[in-house]
Amino acid sequence: MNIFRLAGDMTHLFSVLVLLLKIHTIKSCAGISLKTQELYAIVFTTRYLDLFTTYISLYNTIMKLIFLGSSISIVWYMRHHKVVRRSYDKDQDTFRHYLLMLPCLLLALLINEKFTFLEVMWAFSLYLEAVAILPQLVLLQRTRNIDNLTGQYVLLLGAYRALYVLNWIYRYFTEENYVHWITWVSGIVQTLLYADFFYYYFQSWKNNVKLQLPA
Amino acid sequence: CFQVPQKDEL
Repeated sequence: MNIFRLAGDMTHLFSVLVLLLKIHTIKSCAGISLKTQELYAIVFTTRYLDLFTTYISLYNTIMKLIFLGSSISIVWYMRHHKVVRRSYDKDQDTFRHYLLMLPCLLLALLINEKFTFLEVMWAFSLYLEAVAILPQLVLLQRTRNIDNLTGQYVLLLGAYRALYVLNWIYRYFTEENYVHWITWVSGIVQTLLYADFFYYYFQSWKNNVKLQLPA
Repeated sequence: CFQVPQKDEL
């Protein structure tokens, strides 16, 4: 495992920890899109079906279980926890996320590495992950005051994606037969979606003002 | 038979 991949996994892990910290200690999910969290829960459930069929490493298995468990528990907290659910910006979080799922499924049926159940689900999870951040970005744009933890959460997620792109470049040049077109294209699309957010985040950081996205 | 590459990333 190279340094970019490890750093990518760690920023992903930190993003989840930041979100759990906000939910557990502040008992708030203000500014967090339940739609995006639901999509992530579906993404990890459909991608990690290979937990039952393929063993890669202990690291791989543990990380998969962490991402599965945390994404499902975050959705549960936002929907059912008696305190946390009250802070959810339901009226602002109106992105019709289920509309994203059908095109991703159709694309996965058409473009996959092999036409089997596991491979189609794997491709579906990659296409869905590429667009899963959209409801969160729309919610951020509507929120007047983005709190620090929410800003850091999205920043860490974006960093995780960017580090994975570096990891692919590194692996392409150092490993033989390392080619994953589906992962690369959907991963690059996903990273580009963060570009706008990155720009405004660093502007606000540089000028030392509160993060606000233009409407 | 066509072999798909191993998926060792998360």
